[in-house]
Amino acid sequence: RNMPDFITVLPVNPDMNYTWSTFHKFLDIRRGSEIIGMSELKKYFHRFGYLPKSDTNFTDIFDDGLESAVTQYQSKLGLPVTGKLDSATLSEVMSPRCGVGDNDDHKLHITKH
Amino acid sequence: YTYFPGRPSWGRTTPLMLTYAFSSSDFIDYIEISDIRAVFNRAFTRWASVIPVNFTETQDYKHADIKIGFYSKDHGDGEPFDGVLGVLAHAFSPKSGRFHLDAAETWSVDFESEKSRVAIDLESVATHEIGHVLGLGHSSVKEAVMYPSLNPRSKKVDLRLDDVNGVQVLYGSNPNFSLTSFLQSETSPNKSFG
Repeated sequence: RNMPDFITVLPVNPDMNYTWSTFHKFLDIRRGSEIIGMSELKKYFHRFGYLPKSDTNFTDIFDDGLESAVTQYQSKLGLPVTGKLDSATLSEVMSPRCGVGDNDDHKLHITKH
Repeated sequence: YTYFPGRPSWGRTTPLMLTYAFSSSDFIDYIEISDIRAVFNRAFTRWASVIPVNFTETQDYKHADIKIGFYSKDHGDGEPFDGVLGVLAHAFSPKSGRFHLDAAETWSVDFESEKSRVAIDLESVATHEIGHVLGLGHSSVKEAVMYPSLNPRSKKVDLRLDDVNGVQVLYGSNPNFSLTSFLQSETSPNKSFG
């Protein structure tokens, strides 16, 4: 039988209502699938610098842009690069984190006046 | 390690003197202020041990270089907080000095007394955000303080080589810093990373 490469325990109980706790439903969703709420995941990747700043109209479809964002995210955060919403990736996405973006143009960069 | 665009810093005056202050109005009341001050003192000292920077607490919030406060939801800087978990805190690049923590979190200075499953270690977050205040961006090294995520009820307060290398590019090395001693302590079996 097929076994996952690795198993990661999600950081918080997904049954409880915390920010990003609903993202567990995207586990192993494949490119081309449409799931209600996927746009929120896209907003997450947009917020932290993995989707272009100019993108603001997000659909619920797992499209090429999201796959690219997932790949960048995995690479940036030292995760296995699969381009998929695997357990390691979703676990990291759902983890509480700093609000500063991960890429250059999405950081809280303001000079003092 | 990474930096903010343009690699801003507070400059290389040696030693660099920076002051920090806590907001009297935007704060939490369920942890003793003395405990919070001790946590931040340890966090600032950790960074000061590797670079030639002195951090001093001041009561003069208005003129402090680094202004620390706890805020909820939209607090006027264009980066609203989001309630329990999610985003825990954020800090701005040099020389803004703004250091904001999400008041909605269950902040903890001691997991023995704070039993909440969603408790967040204040010292770990403080140490991370000071890295941003100094000019560091996020690291890809999971063990580094500057890695962006932190799970509830976990601690990550010790600087790793990636953090040290990054900040020393900006400010140089503290004359009392010994890389050999640091590496020995980093590989110590007694060191815990939460």
